[in-house]
Amino acid sequence: MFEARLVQGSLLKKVLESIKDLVTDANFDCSQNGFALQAMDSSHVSLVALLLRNDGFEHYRCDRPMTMGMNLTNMSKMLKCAGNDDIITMKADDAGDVVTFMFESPEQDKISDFELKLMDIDSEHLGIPDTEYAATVKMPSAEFQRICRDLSSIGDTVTISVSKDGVKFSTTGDIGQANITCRQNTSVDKEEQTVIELQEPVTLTFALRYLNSFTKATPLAPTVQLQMSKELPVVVQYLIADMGYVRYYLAPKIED
Amino acid sequence: GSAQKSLTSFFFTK
Repeated sequence: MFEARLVQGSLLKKVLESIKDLVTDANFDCSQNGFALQAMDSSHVSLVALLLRNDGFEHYRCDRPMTMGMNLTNMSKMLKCAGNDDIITMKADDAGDVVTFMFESPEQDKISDFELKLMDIDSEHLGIPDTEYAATVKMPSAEFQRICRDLSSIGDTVTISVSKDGVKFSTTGDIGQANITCRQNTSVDKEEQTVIELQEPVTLTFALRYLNSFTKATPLAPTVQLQMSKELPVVVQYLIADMGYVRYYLAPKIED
Repeated sequence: GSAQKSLTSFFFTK
């Protein structure tokens, strides 16, 4: 038996919006620790990892680990039927082939249940080693979203260069080129600022199409963290307050 | 030109 009740149901709606553009079908892994997912996009150059810890739910029960395969487009259709203030409960039997989403209005005067058919999905689980990254950038998530969106109107790829002075985003396209530099913010009173931790300067190039998909997670967190090392996939992480994270990995473009 | 490797070449498959 799996049962998870989330008073802030809008969080689950936002989580789904943050992954459904990247992945169509995915296995959710439910365990005593929480509700998790790891999935690659169809071209296998990007990966999303989600964790919602058990203690972030008002009620959480998972008698034995289970995998629930869902079509995310269909899951999204159902979650869109929940009000933003609704409480969402997910329920599934151990041997069942459906998951039930129950929506309760805050005044408890409307209760809905939606049953989604589960599916068998073959998926590769990747082991991602813990790595010390050469550069870590924390910046306002809305700023990162804006930069990715703006640059994708000029070019298809972005080169991200991190030095001790700041982080530079550059692109080139048919119409010209663009550079945006965010300097490390030195004012201490600003909560959302650009902070750089640097072991050594690093420059990597990525497809903007994927980064733009990652920024669908912007409503989940005020800050985004980018971690980069030479010739390694970038990690783009959004922390979900008191609950877990949505983390994306993207392979860099490498010169032939 | 530039190429993009699969993530499976960076991480190991479980």
